[in-house]
Amino acid sequence: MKLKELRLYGFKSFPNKTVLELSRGMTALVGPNGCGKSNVLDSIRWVLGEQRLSQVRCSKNDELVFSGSARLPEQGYADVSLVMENEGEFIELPSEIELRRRFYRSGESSFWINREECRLKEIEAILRGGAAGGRLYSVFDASKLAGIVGGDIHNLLESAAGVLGFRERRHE
Amino acid sequence: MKLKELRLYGFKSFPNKTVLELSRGMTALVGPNGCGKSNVLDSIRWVLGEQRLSQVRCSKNDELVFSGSARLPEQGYADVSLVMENEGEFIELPSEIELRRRFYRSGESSFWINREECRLKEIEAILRGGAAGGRLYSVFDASKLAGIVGGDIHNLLESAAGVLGFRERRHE
Amino acid sequence: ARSRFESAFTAVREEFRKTFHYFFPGGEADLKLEAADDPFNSPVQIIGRPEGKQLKRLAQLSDGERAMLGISLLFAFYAVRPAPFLFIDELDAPLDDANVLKFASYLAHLKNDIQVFVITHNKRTMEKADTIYGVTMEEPGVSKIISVRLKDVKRHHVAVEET
Amino acid sequence: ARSRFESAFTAVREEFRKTFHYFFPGGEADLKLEAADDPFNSPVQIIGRPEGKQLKRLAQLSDGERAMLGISLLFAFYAVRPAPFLFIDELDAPLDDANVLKFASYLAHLKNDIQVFVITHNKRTMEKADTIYGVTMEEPGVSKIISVRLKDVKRHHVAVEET
Ligand SMILES: Nc1ncnc2c1ncn2[C@@H]1O[C@H](COP(=O)(O)OP(=O)(O)OP(=O)(O)O)[C@@H](O)[C@H]1O
Ligand SMILES: Nc1ncnc2c1ncn2[C@@H]1O[C@H](COP(=O)(O)OP(=O)(O)OP(=O)(O)O)[C@@H](O)[C@H]1O
Ligand SMILES: [Mg+2]
Ligand SMILES: [Mg+2]
Repeated sequence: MKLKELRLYGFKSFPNKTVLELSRGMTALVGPNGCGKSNVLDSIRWVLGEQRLSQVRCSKNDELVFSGSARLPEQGYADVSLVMENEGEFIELPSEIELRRRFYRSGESSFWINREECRLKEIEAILRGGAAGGRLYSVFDASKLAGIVGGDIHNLLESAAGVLGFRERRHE
Repeated sequence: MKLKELRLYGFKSFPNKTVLELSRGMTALVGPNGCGKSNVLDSIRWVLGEQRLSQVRCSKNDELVFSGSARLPEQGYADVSLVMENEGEFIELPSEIELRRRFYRSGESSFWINREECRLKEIEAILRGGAAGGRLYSVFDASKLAGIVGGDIHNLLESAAGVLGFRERRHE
Repeated sequence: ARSRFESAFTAVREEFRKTFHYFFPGGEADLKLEAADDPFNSPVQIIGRPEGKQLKRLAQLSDGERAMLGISLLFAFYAVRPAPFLFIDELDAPLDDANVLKFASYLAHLKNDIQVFVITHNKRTMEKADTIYGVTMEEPGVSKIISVRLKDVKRHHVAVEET
Repeated sequence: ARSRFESAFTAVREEFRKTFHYFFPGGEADLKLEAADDPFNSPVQIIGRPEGKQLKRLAQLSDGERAMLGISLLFAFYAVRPAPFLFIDELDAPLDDANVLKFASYLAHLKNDIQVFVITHNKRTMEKADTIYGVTMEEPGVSKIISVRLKDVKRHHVAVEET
């Protein structure tokens, strides 16, 4: 599985439509303090179904939506799309999978898989069901690292165990 | 007041007698991860009377004493001296003040002011009494900074207030 | 499920000993299940001892050493169960130059199998990237993403220093 | 004591607005006593708003912005009540190049009145130092301190990169 493209609109500090092409290998995201790098990471967690506000550094849902700048007014919703190339991990799905999530300030949420509206549950089911398993340890920052060093590795061990079991089952 | 010299013996990762001459202006302490830079800061806090083990990154007193390396055995005590130039802040004391503190693994402690044995109380009294006031906000690291940003600035405000009052009194 | 957990644990422990050794030559590491009779619920004890240092509490390690330990463990999990992508947010901040280089070199190797995204302020890490995106806020409060080449980054830093 | 506290508060607030402005041009900052009738025990509200950003919770600022805010406040206290010495342990770790330069330049000015000791991995900060001491552990587990000159540091880093 490979991430292909990320699109942001109205998400945190990205009011304008922003398209980020994601290449193979290693991509570095650089820039001054406060310019929005960690926000990009938050958007990826969020579109992949993260429900814990703390994991996207918010205390209220409306903090996900662009709250305005000196020149621009606040926006009405945050919208993030992530296009992934399915390289066989999701046997029942097409070769390209687009996940999209939108949150309105009014509190409503919408979700789409390949342009078809769906529920968050379905996105979660896809991500759990693939051979890639959960996304549990894909995003690492200083606080996650401190947790690991503190011994909080049970989730990680269970994921490692979960996938090993799945692999055993597939070879039966 | 100016710090003139720091001497370490048996303190944390400094088994051998180490003398550090402290110049005016700005001194940078550099080196690889884990080489002992923060330990030098701990030694300064400690010799200035710090009693909270957490402030010198220990959970037990004996962690202050060199615990041995591949080649060297552990040591029996930690000894730190700090020589300060009194530039008039401590009117009743000589122009050079040497504070020294020693801790034995057995649990005993010794303190000296200018080579005369004394109690910790007397070192604390000196440091409180000078026009420099407490050492309350002399050492800053990431966790201290996080505390400040979290609003934990009362100590700092009180020190600032304390000294301002002292200055008013002196000008009466 | 229990034996599956135990084989995962054994695999991760194996990898951790290797990655720790990569970052701490001459050092030793281990993972121990404190309650060996109940592995699934047992707390895990992490042991990491750099060369020449007495094995005591992890909290006695320096900030940079603890970061390297966490990174070794994280890479150990990826070696056992590689997720298709990995996002890293400034994990190189507390590292000295030599350790940043080791970290970046490890990622340069990992990226052949895993899509790696790393946020960094460090040029050594940037140098190992295949693609660099700059996030800017020319208009205050408004983020924008642009493609950059490594020499743009270097020129920008020189320009910053000359101001 | 209460009026002494209040004048200290006012002075720190004044200085904080200046230091914040130095690190965040175009930004605004403030300190507020939440319980104005009981200043001594009142919690203090810290407000720091970089240019163009909506004023909300401090927690919404980035890691680097929060570090800069803390540093601004710390420097504000020093401007009001300068202790004779200041020890800094790697506060520049989360800062980008431009902010490290501002931080180091501020210290270069402060050091005329205050004896500054700074632990750092950052060359920009080292360049502003009058004296550099290297702490090494050639013998594993045994710390040693040596005098270094800035070009030794640079040569060492080049040597590290060439390995
Ligand atoms: N809903 C929102 N609307 C507008 N701006 C926002 C919103 N949420 C966060 N921001 C802004 O985004 C900025 C933080 O961005 P981010 O955390 O991505 O920075 P960063 O590039 O990771 O910086 P650093 O290098 O310091 O970690 C903050 O200044 C914050 O004010
Ligand atoms: N009592 C002791 N005896 C021997 N070694 C000790 C003792 N206490 C701490 N150490 C060692 O000192 C080292 C930590 O040193 P220190 O925290 O000063 O590093 P540092 O130079 O600040 O590194 P970093 O740049 O990563 O912050 C640890 O590796 C630890 O094992
Ligand atoms: Mg960030
Ligand atoms: Mg340190």
